[in-house]
Amino acid sequence: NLANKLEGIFKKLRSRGRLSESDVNEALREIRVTLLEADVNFKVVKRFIEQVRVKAIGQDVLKSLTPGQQIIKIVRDELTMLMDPGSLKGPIKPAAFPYIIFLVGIQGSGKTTTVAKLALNFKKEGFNPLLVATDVKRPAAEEQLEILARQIGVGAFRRQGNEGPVAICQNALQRAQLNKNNPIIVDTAGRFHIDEELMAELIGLKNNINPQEVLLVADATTGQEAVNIASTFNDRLGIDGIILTKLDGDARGGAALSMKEVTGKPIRYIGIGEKLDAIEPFYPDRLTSRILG
Amino acid sequence: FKDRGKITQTLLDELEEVLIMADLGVSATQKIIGHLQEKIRTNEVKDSEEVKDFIKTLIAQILEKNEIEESHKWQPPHVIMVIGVNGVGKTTTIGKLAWRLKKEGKKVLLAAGDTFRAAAIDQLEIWAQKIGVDFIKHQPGADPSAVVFDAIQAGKARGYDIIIADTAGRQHTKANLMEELKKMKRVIGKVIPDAPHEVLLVLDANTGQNALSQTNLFHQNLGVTGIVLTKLDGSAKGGIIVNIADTFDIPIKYIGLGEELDNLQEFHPALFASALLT
Ligand SMILES: Nc1nc2c(ncn2[C@@H]2O[C@H](COP(=O)(O)OP(=O)(O)OP(=O)(O)O)[C@@H](O)[C@H]2O)c(=O)[nH]1
Ligand SMILES: Nc1nc2c(ncn2[C@@H]2O[C@H](COP(=O)(O)OP(=O)(O)OP(=O)(O)O)[C@@H](O)[C@H]2O)c(=O)[nH]1
Ligand SMILES: [Mg+2]
Ligand SMILES: [Mg+2]
Repeated sequence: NLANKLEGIFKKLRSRGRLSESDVNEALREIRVTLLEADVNFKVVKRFIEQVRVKAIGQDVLKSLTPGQQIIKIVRDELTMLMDPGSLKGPIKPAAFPYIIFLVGIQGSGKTTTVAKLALNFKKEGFNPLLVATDVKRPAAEEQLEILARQIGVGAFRRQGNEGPVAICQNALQRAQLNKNNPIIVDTAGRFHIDEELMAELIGLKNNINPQEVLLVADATTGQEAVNIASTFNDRLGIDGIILTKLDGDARGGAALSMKEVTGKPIRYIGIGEKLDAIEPFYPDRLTSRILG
Repeated sequence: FKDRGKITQTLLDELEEVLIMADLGVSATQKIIGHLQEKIRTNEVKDSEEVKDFIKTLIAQILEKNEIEESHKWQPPHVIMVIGVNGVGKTTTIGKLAWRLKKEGKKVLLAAGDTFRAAAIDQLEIWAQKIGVDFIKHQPGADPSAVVFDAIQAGKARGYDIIIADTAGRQHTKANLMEELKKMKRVIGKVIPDAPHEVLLVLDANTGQNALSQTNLFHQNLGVTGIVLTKLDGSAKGGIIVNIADTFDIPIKYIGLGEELDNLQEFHPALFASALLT
């Protein structure tokens, strides 16, 4: 792992007392490889390495640390700052009716499942959520949401006729008002950020319904395109936060760093399994350790 | 590398950026650039245009090494098991594959082997109905191996050419879920020796380096005979399969280019290599 590699590097170097430029450069090469292998975006890594270089050169090595440990400490601190715990908002707190939450993202990222996970959380906190099925394209997507709703004992709304997503949401809001449902969590069809028509559909839906939260649901295994996906969804649609799913596998999750860095938006939750209670608020230092391997 | 020019360090840096951003990963990129630098040293590659051609050819060669002629002269019933992590496109790919095989005149049977995920059976059933192929299912929560056993028995008895088994998505790191797949494979083998004849691993082109770990563990546990790379209609290049092709002996059989039935194509190494560099 990175810690051992850096120890190995510094064993070979004689420097003590101060981190020299050549010590730092060699360590940065290892750190760069570690971050790229963890799927952090190439350009994000470039910027990050420069930040670390500036912080590290000429630094006094703290009495209690070896040079390798010193560099790791700088990297860890810089990474954790990038994840910006200042903006750490914790779980969502639905305010007055209507508190509308959109879940958006590319195909297969875990949106439908996460809608139900969020609903279960809110139910446990005493809310009465309503799930809204606007994915009328994927075979049995509406069934999927209904079954999940039934499993957790919350209501689900699906279209009655041939309405599109806007009408479905409007009708769902009417139902929510009558039934006193809040929050209203909207599942959307998976779509590519480069699909003009589908992005326009989503933008139209947002403009019409005015959700309080738009959350990008992204797979923790996403590679270099994470930057493109997140920035396009953010620039064109506008997102308020990110949910990173499937962290119960062995993906390092570098995509999280890339998406946070390029959008500035907070990661609100992580998905850690297929069951509906497998969701947690996001802790930056845990993900930092994971990315550094 | 726009027009024919000198080979500069900038060019090599740009090349490294292109390959890494295509998800080839550090080690595959370093290996490829290493080969290139050797050719530059011996003057076999002399300008930026030749650099591009060399890289394309090298990547195509890596991708070609495992490709085999698909004879399609299978002994019926030919059994295909489709596996992979959550959400990569297994169920949709089975629909596309069944459609393609039906158009070739084959009698296809689909087995609803995902008895776990909400509406997984309904999803595959809708595809089966759209295509017009037969479908075997049990109730949700049933033993997946029992469904597949049933399907293979029925397939054998009623003379189907191809039987395709869908499975639930799962993380490759979960030993108990891998055991479930191994049991399904054994059960299939009990009904038809040598079956499943094909174990198709579905990978998502948006996935980064984790695709290596996925391939490694699925292959170790089940023996993967072919890969399908889906969602290449997005912006992801799927470069991780260059490392996979180099590391394993598994052929890449198909690519997925969309959500509709005809969005499945056979894999072409040279075309893929070209697309990686654009
Ligand atoms: N292991 C694991 N699986 C997950 C997680 N979240 C979702 N899944 C699974 O990922 C697969 C895809 O989930 P869906 O909720 O259908 O994804 P989606 O984004 O709605 O997919 P589309 O609507 O087709 O775009 C399913 O098998 C889910 O059970 C997670 O945190 N961990
Ligand atoms: N754009 C695009 N979408 C695809 C492709 N293949 C699958 N999808 C979409 O990806 C999402 C997930 O597909 P599924 O077939 O449900 O994936 P799966 O692997 O069976 O998922 P689980 O069974 O939940 O693990 C759906 O929205 C599909 O339409 C493809 O090649 N291109
Ligand atoms: Mg969905
Ligand atoms: Mg499926």
